[in-house]
Amino acid sequence: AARPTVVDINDLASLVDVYKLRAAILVELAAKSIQQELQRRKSQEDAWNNSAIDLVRASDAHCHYVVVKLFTDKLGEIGDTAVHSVLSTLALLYALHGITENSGDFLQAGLLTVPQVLQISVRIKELLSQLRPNAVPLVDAFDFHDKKLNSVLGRYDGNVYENMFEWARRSPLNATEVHESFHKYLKPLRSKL
Amino acid sequence: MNPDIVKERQNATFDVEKLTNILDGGPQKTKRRREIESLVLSDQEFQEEDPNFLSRSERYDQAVRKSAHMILKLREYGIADPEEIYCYKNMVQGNHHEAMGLHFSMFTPTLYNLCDPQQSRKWLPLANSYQVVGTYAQTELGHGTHLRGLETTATYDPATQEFVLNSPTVSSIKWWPGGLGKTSNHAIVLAQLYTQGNFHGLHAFIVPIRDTNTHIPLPGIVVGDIGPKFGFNEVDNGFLKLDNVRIPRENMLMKYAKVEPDGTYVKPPSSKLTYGTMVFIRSMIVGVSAQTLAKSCTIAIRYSAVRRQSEIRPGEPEPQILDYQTQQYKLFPLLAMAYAFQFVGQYISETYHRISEDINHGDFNELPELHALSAGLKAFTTWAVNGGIEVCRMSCGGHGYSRSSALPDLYVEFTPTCTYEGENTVMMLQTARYLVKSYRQAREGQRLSGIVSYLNEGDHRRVQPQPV
Repeated sequence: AARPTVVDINDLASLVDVYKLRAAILVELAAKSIQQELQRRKSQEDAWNNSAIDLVRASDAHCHYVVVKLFTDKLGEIGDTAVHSVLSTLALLYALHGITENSGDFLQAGLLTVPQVLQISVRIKELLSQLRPNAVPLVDAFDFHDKKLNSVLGRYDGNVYENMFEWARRSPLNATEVHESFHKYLKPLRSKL
Repeated sequence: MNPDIVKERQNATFDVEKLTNILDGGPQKTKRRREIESLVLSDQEFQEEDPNFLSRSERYDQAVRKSAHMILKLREYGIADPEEIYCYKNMVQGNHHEAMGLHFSMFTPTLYNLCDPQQSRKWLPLANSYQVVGTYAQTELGHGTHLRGLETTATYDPATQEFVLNSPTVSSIKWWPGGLGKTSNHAIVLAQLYTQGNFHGLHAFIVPIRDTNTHIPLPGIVVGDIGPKFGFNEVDNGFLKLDNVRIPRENMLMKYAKVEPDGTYVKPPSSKLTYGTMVFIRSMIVGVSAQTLAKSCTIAIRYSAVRRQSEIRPGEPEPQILDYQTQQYKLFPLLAMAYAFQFVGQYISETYHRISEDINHGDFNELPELHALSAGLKAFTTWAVNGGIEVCRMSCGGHGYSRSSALPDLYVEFTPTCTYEGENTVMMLQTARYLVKSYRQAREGQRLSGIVSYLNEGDHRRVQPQPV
């Protein structure tokens, strides 16, 4: 039998491995579900439909593995150490957060233990603090021009409140100080009461 | 400049410009993208009233005005590279879509892919000069991703050498195609072909739907806008009902499949031909997922840097809400996801371009895996981003609910990606079909290649958890 691997939750390559095994196990689980349905003399189509939930889970796990793997591979292309460092933190957060979001899969498959999942939660909090100083620079790097973002809350200069007020004042409803509905309905209402 | 956000930028531990270069694919790409964006920014003709303050008709009108101007300017600047066109359009459109979108993304590319030489000589100049403005009509009121279920028929009449296009039932009315309602005067209609009494499945036909001078619908054509939607306010998604409309035999797109004048059907060389277009569109959607989540994170994180609220330690000034662990836990995993999806988008686009040459030379080897992967990733990323935008919106509190935040727009313009170009569950099952097939091949001892090769690793070694 092949040598069992030891998961190091701080090592991206190790996490890629864990995601890969989760995907493989879920694919196998879906394939076996179809097989069992066929053994119960279901048609191929019915066997497939009766396993659809497992099949979607398997695809989801496969895609998740691909995303984690591609992110990790991309790091290998990054030459600048400071950029590499912040992207590595993001990649680690993405991988560990994915595990906590799908911890049932990893635990059921025996890929991780409960204490380890708890350890991952602690590690995620550390990564949040680690990322905090770079949060705004990381979104600045997307380089969206204000015109393209078209968002008062997301303005580059951060002057949100004055611009939100100015935006609101341009609302068509404010074209007149007194909206015509006052004279059409509210005022006549009084005379009728 | 808001002092909080200035301070945030002073704390950076990396060079933002270098990361931007990586996201663009290099410094030159960044430079060129900014050049193209400034062409739009400096163009007075693109000044507009905030769409949020306009009626639906005014929004459609403004969008068509901008599209017409954009077409002229792209010609004037000589911008022809698809990526640069895409960048220019993105800047023009902002967070919205345009009525002529399908003319560019589906109608014209389908002419290039499926016209025979004679048809190309006729239709491409008309499409490129906008004498013909077209859309791509496949989905029907009662039928979507399952193509065999489409009901529109095209029956060949050898006596007149014409096809008769018909919508036999209400559920067969074409429904949803962008630009169909009020903009287009032609449509590529996907219909089930019958000739010599035999059924040959789905084929594409060019159908005139409006007079090219008066724009009035032609006889037998019932066409219009399907009405207001969750978003896509600038786009006249339309309906099309065909009442035994006759078109010449030459209007069937015949680069591959053919019908001879006497009605004889000639099969296409390969059924995989339509895969390429699907992979292209789905890989584009993965890129859109990344960009939309990046925008949402930009809005929510910058706002969280300037918004101060409540207190962490009694008596101290209100902290930035970005200092709350719960706010970080909402937004930072999404930020990580935005970066992850940027790189996935780059990978799948590069892979598609890399194997496009193989496809053109008839080598389909890698296409099945890429088709399966692009279907799965389209579903995986759009579902995740759909939820992510909503988390960003909520993390901005009440202000996220205002249209001024752009988050409602981002949501309503993005969420259709979960259902169009293949409903996501169907996409996931397509990927699953490939995975199960690969798994069985591996079980039979076949060596797998590509990204599914992990299924070869046999008994899925039990991993020993690290002792805590």
